[in-house]
Amino acid sequence: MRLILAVVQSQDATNLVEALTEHGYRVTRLSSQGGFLREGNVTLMLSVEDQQVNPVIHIIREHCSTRTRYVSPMPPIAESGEFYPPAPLEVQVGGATVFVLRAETRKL
Amino acid sequence: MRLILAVVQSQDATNLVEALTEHGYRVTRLSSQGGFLREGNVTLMLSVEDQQVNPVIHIIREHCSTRTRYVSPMPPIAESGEFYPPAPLEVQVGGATVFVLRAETRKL
Amino acid sequence: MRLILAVVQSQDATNLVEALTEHGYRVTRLSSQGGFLREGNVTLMLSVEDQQVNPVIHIIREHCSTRTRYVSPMPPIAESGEFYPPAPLEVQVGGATVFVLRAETRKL
Ligand SMILES: Nc1ncnc2c1ncn2[C@@H]1O[C@@H]2COP(=O)(O)O[C@H]3[C@@H](O)[C@H](n4cnc5c(N)ncnc54)O[C@@H]3COP(=O)(O)O[C@H]2[C@H]1O
Ligand SMILES: Nc1ncnc2c1ncn2[C@@H]1O[C@@H]2COP(=O)(O)O[C@H]3[C@@H](O)[C@H](n4cnc5c(N)ncnc54)O[C@@H]3COP(=O)(O)O[C@H]2[C@H]1O
Ligand SMILES: Nc1ncnc2c1ncn2[C@@H]1O[C@@H]2COP(=O)(O)O[C@H]3[C@@H](O)[C@H](n4cnc5c(N)ncnc54)O[C@@H]3COP(=O)(O)O[C@H]2[C@H]1O
Repeated sequence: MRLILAVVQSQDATNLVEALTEHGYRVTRLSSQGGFLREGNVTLMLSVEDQQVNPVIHIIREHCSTRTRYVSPMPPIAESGEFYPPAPLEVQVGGATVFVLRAETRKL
Repeated sequence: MRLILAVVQSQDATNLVEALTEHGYRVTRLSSQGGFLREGNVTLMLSVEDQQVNPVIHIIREHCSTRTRYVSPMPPIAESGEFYPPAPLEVQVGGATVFVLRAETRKL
Repeated sequence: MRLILAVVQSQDATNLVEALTEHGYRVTRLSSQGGFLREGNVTLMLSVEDQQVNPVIHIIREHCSTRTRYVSPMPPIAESGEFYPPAPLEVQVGGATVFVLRAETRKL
């Protein structure tokens, strides 16, 4: 079996979980946070049969979209003490980042 | 070594963690949520020597019980506009779902 | 690729995440709790190329320190009913506990 860990944006998580459970997949949801933007996101954990990995990835791709975020970097203070706020930095946050691991699953 | 991830019901988590630490196992607890019932549950993470996997699974089995949950599915609205609330759906929530992965562990 | 899971103390987590992202690493942060001390800690998840495992572990080691915690164990009630509070137990909490797993990573 394979354990899939998928980091997705909060806005996509609920629809994605609904789609996965409608297709009969079992899924566990964990709250997480991005290291760079420090915004809340969601890590989904699903254990599936090996041949279900690609169908699951297809469902994830369908329900997660790329978004552009604007981050204002720390403004450099000019020598003269004047303050020039730099243009906000554009950051692309992808649809999903997916990790696929080999795992043995047991239902107790 | 093996990394064990066990999704257990919240009601069983505290007693189970206590039993695992009393047996000398190290364990980390993460809050999680079931995808289907959308109820809070707990994901336990333990890294153990290969030969400790079965004793740990035995402790998990002893402390986690199956429960029946009743979920009221979305009621279908009849043609006549009358509302027939369907019988609640019975869902068995198992004792625990356990994933066993190969991992290398380092203490820094 | 390798998936690194590192359990670190809350006090070290923010500086460590900052250092990892400054070095260009992608990282996801999950809130967790220690099983023994029941204190909040942080589980970091990073997927990296195989040859980046040791440089990442070096950064973790640099930003995480060992601390001593004092825990007052349950006091035994003496026969005479008198209450002798035992000396607090000294517990060393390490810098970090790191799990390294083989994983395939896909960006959707
Ligand atoms: N050190 C860095 N330097 C420059 N730009 C950086 C960077 N770290 C992240 N970014 C950029 O910022 C976006 C948000 O990253 P964040 O860390 O908040 O949130 C991330 C993180 O929580 C997770 N993630 C992505 N790659 C990961 C990996 N290899 N390991 C663990 N988590 C990862 O998925 C979320 C979205 O990632 P995505 O790649 O789509 O989008 C990333 C990426 O475009
Ligand atoms: N392969 C897997 N990968 C990742 N996480 C897994 C998993 N199998 C189980 N889990 C986790 O364990 C919890 C209990 O699962 P169990 O199978 O005992 O009990 C399940 C099962 O009897 C039923 N169920 C779950 N998903 C279903 C689905 N798509 N269709 C029909 N019944 C479902 O509802 C109960 C509660 O499910 P819920 O999702 O709230 O909560 C799940 C989920 O958080
Ligand atoms: N093999 C493993 N698998 C999964 N998670 C692991 C792990 N080893 C360590 N951890 C995680 O790292 C935290 C710090 O562990 P450390 O071994 O440095 O420091 C530990 C250790 O010195 C001691 N300790 C933990 N469990 C013990 C036990 N069963 N018996 C005696 N001492 C224990 O108490 C400190 C705090 O433990 P706490 O559980 O609160 O918090 C732990 C736990 O969340």
